[in-house]
Amino acid sequence: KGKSLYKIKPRHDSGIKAKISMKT
Amino acid sequence: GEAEGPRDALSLEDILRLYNQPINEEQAWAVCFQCCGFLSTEDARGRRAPRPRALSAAQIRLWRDGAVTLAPTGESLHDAGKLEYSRSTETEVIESLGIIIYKALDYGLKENEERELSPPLEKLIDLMANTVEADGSNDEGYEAANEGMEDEDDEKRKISAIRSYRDVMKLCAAHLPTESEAPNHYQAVCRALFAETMELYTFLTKIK
Repeated sequence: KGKSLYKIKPRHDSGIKAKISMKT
Repeated sequence: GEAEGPRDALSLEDILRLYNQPINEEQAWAVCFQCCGFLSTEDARGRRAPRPRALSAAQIRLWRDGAVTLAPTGESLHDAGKLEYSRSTETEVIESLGIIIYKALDYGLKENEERELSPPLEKLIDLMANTVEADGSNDEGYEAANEGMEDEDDEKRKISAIRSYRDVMKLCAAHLPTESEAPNHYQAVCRALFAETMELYTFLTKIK
């Protein structure tokens, strides 16, 4: 029932997180 | 506690807060598919719910049966007439949905951290949120409706721009080993997410 594990990496300037942040 | 009493629906925000952790990838695919299924049906029936530009996780509702719907924002409803005309276009709704889903996957992570997503899911979000790096031939436009004569199979093989809820659903279905299983599979994932969250909610309410 547990949620699947996920890997965390340092935020990258060209990563999706940065791109999404620019949109919001 | 924002939640009181037995519920038939939970918002994505409720779910994130209750677990205090991000959704998993399978749930992300499922919420995308189910929500776009709802939106495409709404459009087909010609009775679009008014949708403001900036959507939030609080407006995405998961239902007991695994359906996912998008609720209009409460406050804006009083402004009825005006809102009808200022509702978002399909691509704008998809963009907002992509951002909400990403944030649900990113929930609780620090600003300097980034979750490693599987390439297909990252691609889906990239396309939905319209953050794909332009590769020269990428001329999407909000109002452009160049649907027309697209070859169904070709479209399925590689979608380079998302223009409709159906495009999102196709990508979500293509993620599965058997595409025809998509409606049942994703409904089951959402139904399970609802049931597990309700279980947790009931448990937390009891110990409170």
